[in-house]
Amino acid sequence: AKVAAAKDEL
Amino acid sequence: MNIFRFAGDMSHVVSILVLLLRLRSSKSAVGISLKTQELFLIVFVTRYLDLFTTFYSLYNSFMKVAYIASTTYIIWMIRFQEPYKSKYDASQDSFLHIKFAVAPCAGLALFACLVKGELSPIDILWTFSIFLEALAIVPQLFVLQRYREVENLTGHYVFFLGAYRGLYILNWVYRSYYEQFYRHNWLVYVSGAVQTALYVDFFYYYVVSKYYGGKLTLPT
Repeated sequence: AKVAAAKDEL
Repeated sequence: MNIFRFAGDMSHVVSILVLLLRLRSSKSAVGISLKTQELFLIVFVTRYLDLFTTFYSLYNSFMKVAYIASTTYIIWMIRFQEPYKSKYDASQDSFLHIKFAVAPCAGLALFACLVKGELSPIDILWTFSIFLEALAIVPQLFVLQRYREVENLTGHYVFFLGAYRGLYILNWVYRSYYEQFYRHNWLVYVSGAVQTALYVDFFYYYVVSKYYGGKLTLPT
């Protein structure tokens, strides 16, 4: 699945 | 993980350490905005709810907990611990009432999520935190402006925080080029750009003062 920008960022 | 994102995160960590050092070394919170710290805590708590739902990496989870814990500690120091408590001057930190930052961001987040069809509370709070983070530094910038002459460590604190945001923009550029499964999020980009733009003026005076080796003084 595509990860939306910044969802996995801090 | 890429070099810009990691450098950004480290810059964020350094900024928090510098702030703690600044508080401890001067034994006062004069020149530090408690409001900014409280806004950051709201940002972290609402954004990092995914700690309970999604596991990204040990690094990611550790940093989230560290940001929440360190910011809570800083707020506790300024609000309840001596000598910070009695030296903290709330009248110098009066700009931007918390509710006037929170309410518009909450409204905007609700609207944005309705449009995007993301209706889970976690998504709405995450979007809210993206907007609120852009505003969180504003009270701190106003406190700097009030005292005009910026104490060394306080200047470094704001500098590292700004560097973190700037590096995150480079990180998004990098990711959009090199990551196959990457989806743009324009709300994040726009609020990230706004947030970084707020630091530009401070950066200019910071760099000039470092270049000439003088004190960091902001114009009236």
